[in-house]
Amino acid sequence: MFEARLVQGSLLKKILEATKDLLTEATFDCSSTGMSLQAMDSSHVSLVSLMLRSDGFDAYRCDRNLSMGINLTSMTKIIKCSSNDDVVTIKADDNNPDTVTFMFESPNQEKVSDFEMKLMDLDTEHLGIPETDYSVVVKMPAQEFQRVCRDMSQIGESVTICCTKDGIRFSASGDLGTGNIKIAQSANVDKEEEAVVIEMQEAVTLTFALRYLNFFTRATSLSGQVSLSMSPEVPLVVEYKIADMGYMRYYLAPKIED
Amino acid sequence: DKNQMKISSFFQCD
Repeated sequence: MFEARLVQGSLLKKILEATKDLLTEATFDCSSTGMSLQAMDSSHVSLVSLMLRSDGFDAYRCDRNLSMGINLTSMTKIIKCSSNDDVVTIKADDNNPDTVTFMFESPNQEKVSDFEMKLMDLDTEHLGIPETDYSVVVKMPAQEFQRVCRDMSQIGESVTICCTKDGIRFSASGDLGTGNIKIAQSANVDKEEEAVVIEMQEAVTLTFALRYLNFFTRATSLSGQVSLSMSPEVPLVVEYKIADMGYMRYYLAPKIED
Repeated sequence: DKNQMKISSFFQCD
């Protein structure tokens, strides 16, 4: 028996929004620790890693480990049938292993819906992600990062991110010319969410495809802040924390400079 | 894109 109840049901909508450009199907792994998902996009350039810890749910029961192969397009259709203030419960029954049920309850309990969705047999690879001490970790407002990625993609297909102790510089070039956006570390801020904080061991310069970074910024509604972790010649990690529950992380392989 | 590296060349299958 698996049952996970989330009072803040709209969180699932945000999570699906944050994966929709990268994934069409994925396996949700459920255990006593929580629900997790790891999947590469079809081009194997990026990897999505979601963690929702069991203690972040309002009720959580997982008697045995369970892998649910989910068509995310179908799940999105079903989750759209919930209202933003609905309580969502995800249920899977050991006696009926080919389906998962989503139950939506209105806050006043006057409307209760349930939708049973067919599960898929997915043959997905699970990648081991090594613990890494990154050369640079930048925390910045998620909306600011979204804006930078959007603006840079007006100029070119790739962005070069150069991070020093002074700040982080985003550069793009294309047929129309070049663009640079430099964001300095915050001197002092009243609100933690508005801060730009750079933790640096050594300066790093890496180039990434903006197409993917823009897909990642679909997660902006999940968190006020985003963190970018970089080391030379390894994938960038873009992390959005999900308050009191876990995270949505994206890994993106760098581009090789010409 | 020949300059784009694959994520699978960094992380191994479990």
